[in-house]
Parts: sequence; C-alpha cells; structure tokens
Amino acid sequence: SEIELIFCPHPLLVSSQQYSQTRYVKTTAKATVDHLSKYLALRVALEEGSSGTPEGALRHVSEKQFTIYISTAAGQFTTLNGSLTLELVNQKFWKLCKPLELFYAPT
Amino acid sequence: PEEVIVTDITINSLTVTFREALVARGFFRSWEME
Repeated sequence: SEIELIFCPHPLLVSSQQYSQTRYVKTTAKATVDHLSKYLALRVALEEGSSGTPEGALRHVSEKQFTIYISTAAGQFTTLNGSLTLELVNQKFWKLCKPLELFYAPT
Repeated sequence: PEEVIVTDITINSLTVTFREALVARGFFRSWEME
C-alpha cells in the first residue's frame, strides 16, 4: 500500500538553475497526483522561505502550481491527470519493481 | 537515512502522509531488494 518514487525536475521544461533537486519520496498508494503536486509546492515554498511558517505556506500553495509528468518512452513525457492515484499511475504507466520515476515543472 | 521529512497533505478531506529523504540509499525498500 506504499509507493516509492523518485521525483525529478522535467529535463526539458525546467532549467538546471530553477530546481535542481531530485526528491526521494514515499507515500501511500491512495495519494493522488494532485496530492503530490501540492506537496511539492509546499516543500518548494518552505525551502525558498517565501511563506514563513509551514501553516502560512499551506495557505498559499496549490496543487495547480506544478504539473506532473511520467516518461513513457525515450524523450516522451505524458502529463498525469491530477485525479489519478499513484497506485493507478504505477499500474498503468510504470509496471516495474523499482521506485516510480516522475517529473515536475511549473504549470 | 538519518533525516526524513514527514509532511501531511490534505485535498478534499483526504489526508496523505509524505516522507522525503535527502538520499535514496537505505530509504527505498525496492532498491534494497535488487
């Protein structure tokens, strides 16, 4: 019931200066792509220190700030619908016994 | 990993917990099994 994922900046849509961090994340399989997007927005806001406290940051972040992609073939990226659960993404697009690899870019 | 960041995110009343590590080694079970 737990999903392991590697979360990287989109190699084509994000400059190396913008977000360089690869994130190693675990969460429940019932989490949606929107949960992941909102989580990323919160982490970035906290790391940039732009929203002060975690409570303040939570009030200002949105799941719409980042778009999440999966690589389906060499150089091909598919946008993931926000309502998809990570379990479904794993079953439909990944199908491998290793951490799910996802990419993010500002919307 | 020594440091794991735990964060709860709620959307439409569904709260899920995220755990993030700074390094993958020792964090991912599926890698450790390979």
